[in-house]
Amino acid sequence: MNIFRFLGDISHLSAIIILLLKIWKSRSCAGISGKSQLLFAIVFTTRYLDLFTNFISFYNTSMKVVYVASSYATVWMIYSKFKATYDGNHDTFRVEFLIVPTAILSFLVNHDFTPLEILWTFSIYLESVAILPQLFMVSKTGEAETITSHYLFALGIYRTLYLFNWIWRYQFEEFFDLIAIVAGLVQTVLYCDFFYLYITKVLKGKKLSLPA
Amino acid sequence: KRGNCHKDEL
Repeated sequence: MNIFRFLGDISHLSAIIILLLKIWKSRSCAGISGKSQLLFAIVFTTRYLDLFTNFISFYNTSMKVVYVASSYATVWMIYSKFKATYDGNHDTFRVEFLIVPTAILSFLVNHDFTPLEILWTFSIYLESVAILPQLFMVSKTGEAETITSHYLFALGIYRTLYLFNWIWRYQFEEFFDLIAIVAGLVQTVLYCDFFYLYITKVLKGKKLSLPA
Repeated sequence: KRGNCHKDEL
């Protein structure tokens, strides 16, 4: 464990908590893409199948349980509990264009042609594009609530910190995983536009508005 | 080939 990975995990966890609290407290999922949350639930499910078979540490297991539980809770709130506030008309990204290519790619490019490894690879590829429906929705509605932009910032920063974690691990642990690194780079690049707006607008107290 | 060491990341 290194500081970048730890801060990355904390950032990821806080993004998940921010979103849960936003929906639960405001009893509304307005402006939130249910499709992205569905994709995240798939990402965690396919990545943590070894949750019960491969014990790494208490920290690792507990974080995985929290991620999986909270992602399902978020999906449940959006599509069930508060579905009346779900803005389906603006959440129109075709997720099959994300799931099918990443699934095919995980069969073609992976470290090991075994079910667990292919599912892990699929989850890595899917996670790198899972935020697209949410970013698409923000661009369609033309703006996002401030709390939603904090959620997106924390979520984007987590994988950016993981990039530093991989530099660190390459340097000091001779550890190197090209699949995770390339997907992490793609994921971070997708946030660049949002990072720019967040830093130039939200941090100055303005509302986040994308050029529609 | 990456060993199982990798699976220590979330």
